[in-house]
Amino acid sequence: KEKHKILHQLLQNSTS
Amino acid sequence: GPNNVSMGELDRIAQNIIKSHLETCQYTTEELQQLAWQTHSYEEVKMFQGKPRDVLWQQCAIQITHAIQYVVEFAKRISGFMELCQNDQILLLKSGCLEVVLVRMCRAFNPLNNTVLFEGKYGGMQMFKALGCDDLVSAVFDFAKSLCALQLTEEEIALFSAAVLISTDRPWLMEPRKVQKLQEKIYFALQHIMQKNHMDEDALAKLISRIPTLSALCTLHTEELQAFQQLHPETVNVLFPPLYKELFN
Repeated sequence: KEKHKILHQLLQNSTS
Repeated sequence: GPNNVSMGELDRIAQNIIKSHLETCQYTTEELQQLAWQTHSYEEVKMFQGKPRDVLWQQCAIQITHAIQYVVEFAKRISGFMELCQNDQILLLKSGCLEVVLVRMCRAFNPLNNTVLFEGKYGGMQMFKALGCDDLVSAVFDFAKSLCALQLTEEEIALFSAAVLISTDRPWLMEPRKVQKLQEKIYFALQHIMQKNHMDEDALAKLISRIPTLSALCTLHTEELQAFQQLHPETVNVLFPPLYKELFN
């Protein structure tokens, strides 16, 4: 998960 | 419908994916049509060719990363994707996002003069000469041309993109059955739409036959990146977008 921090973050952000 | 999937459900899946696609494309069809014959001048192409290799690489990495962010948004809006476990969401995006970018690229490709939209206008392969990877660039152009030849509608591009992304071929999936169920439904929806739109009975088979090429292009991209990084490690480490590094490094 640490290796894919940004992707993880993008997935967590609510869909605008 | 096939395998106990009702036509109503297939239609719902198709409509959701088409909507997700249209909402997350960088350019609308109308915008692309307006731009289609705006090509970079000879001087502009010369300017791209005169750039240092690492500068053009960086520029392309930024463009690809930008396109990938839209693909992530596309994935998130597909019904069922966010219901997959987090491991599988990340895995599917990590292995499939560039493939979807390449599928989407055919929308911004003009097969009549073999040009692609880059930095606001269309230009040919020679625009990317300074990257020093002619094989990859020409393979990407060939792929775009071959996909354009199938004359896909926006709906078919949407469903094909989803089918490429939600794939059981990716290793290390934790819930492959769940992914498979979703993928099957997407394929049924794609099949249904293609049967309706195309006289050519083999259209779907031809489309599916492009998938191995997609994965070969991504492998080639990784190899070219590795070769570039050996020569310009500081460019990759300091100047490339973090998301690009996370996905491909």
